[in-house]
Amino acid sequence: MFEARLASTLTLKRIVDALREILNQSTLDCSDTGIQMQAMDNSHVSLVSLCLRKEYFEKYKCNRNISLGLDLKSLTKVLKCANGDDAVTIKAADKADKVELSFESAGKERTADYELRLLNLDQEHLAIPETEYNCVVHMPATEFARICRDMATFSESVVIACSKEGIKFSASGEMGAANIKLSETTKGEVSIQVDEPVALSFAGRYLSTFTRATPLAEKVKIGLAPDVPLLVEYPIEDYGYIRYYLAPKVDD
Amino acid sequence: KKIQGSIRNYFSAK
Repeated sequence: MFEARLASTLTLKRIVDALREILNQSTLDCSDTGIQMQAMDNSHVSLVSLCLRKEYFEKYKCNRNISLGLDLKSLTKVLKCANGDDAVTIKAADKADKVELSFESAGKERTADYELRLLNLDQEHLAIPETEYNCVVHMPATEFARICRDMATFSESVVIACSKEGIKFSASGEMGAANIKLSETTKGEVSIQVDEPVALSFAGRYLSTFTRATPLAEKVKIGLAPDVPLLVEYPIEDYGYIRYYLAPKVDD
Repeated sequence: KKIQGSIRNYFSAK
């Protein structure tokens, strides 16, 4: 038996919004410690990893590990039926072929239950190695979203170069070129830790997709190391995260 | 010219 209750549907809506552009379907792996999900996009260029520890939930019960294969489009449709300030309870029996979502209005005067058919997804799990990133940058999530949007105007390819001087985003195309550089701020809005400078090239379209998670977090963490995927991490309060990994572009 | 790498080249199957 699995049961998890969140005080606000809004955060769940935001989590699904952060996933659904990159994934159509996904399996939530529920255990007694919380919920995990990991999936590659269709073209296997990026990987998204979601972790919600049980402390994130108002109520959490999971007697036995259970995998819930969900169609994210269908889940979005169900979430549209709920108000952001409704409480939501997700329930599934052991070996169930459906999941139940119950919404309760803030004043408890309205309840609504929905059933969603579960999918049997054959999802491949990848081992994500522990990586020491040479450059770790924290910046406001809205700033990162703005940079990705502005870069997209110029080119499909974005170079991210990080050194002690700052982090620089560059894009150049037929129209011209764009360079945006952020330095560390004294107020701590932007922090930049650099062991070795790193410069890598990425597909801007994926970076833009990752910024769908912007409403979830004030700050985004970016990790860069030579010849490994970029890490873009959005914390979910103190109880979890969405991490996106993006394979760099490499010389032909 | 740069080409897009695959995430599978970096993360192996469990």
